[in-house]
Amino acid sequence: CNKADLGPISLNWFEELSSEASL
Amino acid sequence: HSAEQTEIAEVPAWDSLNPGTLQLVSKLKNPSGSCSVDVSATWWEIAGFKEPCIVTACEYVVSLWKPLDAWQWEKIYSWHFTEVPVLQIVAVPDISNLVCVALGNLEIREIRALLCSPDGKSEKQVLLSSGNIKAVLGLAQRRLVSSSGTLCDQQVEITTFAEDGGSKEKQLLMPPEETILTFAEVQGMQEALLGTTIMNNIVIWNLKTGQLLKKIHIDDSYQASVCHKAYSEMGLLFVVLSHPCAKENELLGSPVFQLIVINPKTTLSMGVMLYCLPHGQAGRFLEGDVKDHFAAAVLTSGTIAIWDLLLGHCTALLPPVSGQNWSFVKWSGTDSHLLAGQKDGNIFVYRYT
Repeated sequence: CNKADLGPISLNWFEELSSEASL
Repeated sequence: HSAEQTEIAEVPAWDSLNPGTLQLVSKLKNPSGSCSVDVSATWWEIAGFKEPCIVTACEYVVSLWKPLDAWQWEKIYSWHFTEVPVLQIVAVPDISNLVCVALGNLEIREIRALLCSPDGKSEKQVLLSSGNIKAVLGLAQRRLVSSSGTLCDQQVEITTFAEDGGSKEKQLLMPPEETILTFAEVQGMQEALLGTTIMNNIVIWNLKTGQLLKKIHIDDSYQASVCHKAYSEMGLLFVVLSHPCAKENELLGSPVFQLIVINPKTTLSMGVMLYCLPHGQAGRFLEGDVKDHFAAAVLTSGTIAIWDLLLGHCTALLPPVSGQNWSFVKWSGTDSHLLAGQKDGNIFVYRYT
């Protein structure tokens, strides 16, 4: 499988999604 | 306390093409004759020492077995249930001297903690939750998550246990608007929790805040997938699913487990690997367990199959023993053994190498 097909990757996805959910 | 007779039987024959070997090291015999439903391994303090014990569950009795010398086992406690039968044992990591069980008929109606009195002389039961419980899982750091109700009245609750096994505190997680089928921890991320839903979505929670972070739709090729294990690596989420409803594919055979990768930021996902049965083997996933990079499943054929998730193929097959199909399988949480059970109550302990 090709990682590029999954879109931009963030190493801090959990913290970023938690911040977005707090907004 | 009565000592139960145990025995060590011969090592079964293996397919020489499979690199893994299973050696039978011990057998626990259930004298009660009632239908056996589950097995687990746990730590229990006995006379000041923490011992790696085995817990067996029949329909109306849960028993704790302590190890003796030479792979013999002695039953030391039994908890009895009169009205509602036991459906499953819920292993809670990082806790000793406590076993949780789910009780019910077709669906879970109660979750109970089983303990002993401080003097160790009598068994105790504590009701943790009751209602229309859909899914339950023991989590690291002495926690247990359960979901109850459906759709608009669905409740997702975390119970944290005190060190003495009592229920310490309860916390609610934001429910998704669809029924949760299973939960899974994310290895190495103690604040993250996954759930699979009836709509073939994977949901991600933040356990600290209770927030529902994302809902990710996965491939519709396999319905009612069960999530067994997840880990995050290089910003991607890898998830091991089993597919109880998967149909046999002429090219691939029967897919039993699958590894998928998800980008939680974009919710895009793709399949990485299908773990199929070797050619000539038939059956679908009935029940199974994943620990580290090993997956074990009881198939509808009555055989147990083991996959090395890193090698990508089936490494061992355990056909029915003594003419009895296997009905459940668990990796031991206290060592690297495989616990395999039959309906008649016999539990076989295998060393997998």
